[in-house]
Amino acid sequence: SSLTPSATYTYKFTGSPSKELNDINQMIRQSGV
Amino acid sequence: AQECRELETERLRRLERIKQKQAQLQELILQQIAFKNLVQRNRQLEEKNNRPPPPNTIIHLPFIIVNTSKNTIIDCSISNDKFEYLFNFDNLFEIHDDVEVLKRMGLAFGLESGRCTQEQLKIARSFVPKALQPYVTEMAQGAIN
Amino acid sequence: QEVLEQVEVLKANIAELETQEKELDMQKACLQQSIKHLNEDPSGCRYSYVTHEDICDAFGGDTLLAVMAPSGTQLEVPVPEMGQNGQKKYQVNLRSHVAPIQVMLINRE
Repeated sequence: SSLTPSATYTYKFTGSPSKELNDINQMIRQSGV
Repeated sequence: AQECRELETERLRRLERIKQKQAQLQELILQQIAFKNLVQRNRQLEEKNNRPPPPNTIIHLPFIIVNTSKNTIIDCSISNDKFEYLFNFDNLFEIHDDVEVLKRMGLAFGLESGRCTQEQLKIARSFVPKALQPYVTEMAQGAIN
Repeated sequence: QEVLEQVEVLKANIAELETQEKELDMQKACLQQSIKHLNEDPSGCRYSYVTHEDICDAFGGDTLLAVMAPSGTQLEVPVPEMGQNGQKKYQVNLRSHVAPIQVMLINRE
């Protein structure tokens, strides 16, 4: 709850396309580099 | 000349939009093929075994999978009513939806990567409406991006 | 004269692209409806499952969490930040407003 909205990626079940999960995965991968 | 430039910009914008919509359509086609293939597989297996699989060994669609290394430590907090979960990982993770799982199981016949046998292509085409069958053939030939 | 011809060619091109785009929109809508019917069909629902083994095979030796949640459930992933111990914190937050969320740990071992 202390995070600003821009610092969070969101996905909605049965609402968001698969691409949004791909974006999340890419963000996680890049953070690990 | 000004009109020409504006029309060219408009043309490129439409081309880009069409490219995106074609990709979305291909993704929907893969989803339909994978789903129908799954239903067919499970129906045949249940008929062969004369019973459904035990309920505690299966997961119904839709679902998502969070995968991480087997060495990752996962800390999980759950609200009393199970309406909220918080997971903390000490390592990277990935999230995939059920369509991705079905593709990894081979239920999209490898169409997503342009690897598909003639026999599989025949079955895949039968899973989509006739008007969309040319897209399936294109995908099998590796035209998918 | 050359530019005028180019304008005509571009206009014709754009008209073709507009037709192509409308057809794509129609095909997408048709397919989305078809997938919706498949998901709602009782016999389809009965057989729309994967086994634990299917999932384990798809992800090698990873630890897996299968999440089954109602439509509209929000999944939030904050951009990882460095923790006080010098390690990055990776988080997933699930929030439902309709029904409980089910999470299953699937591990081959």
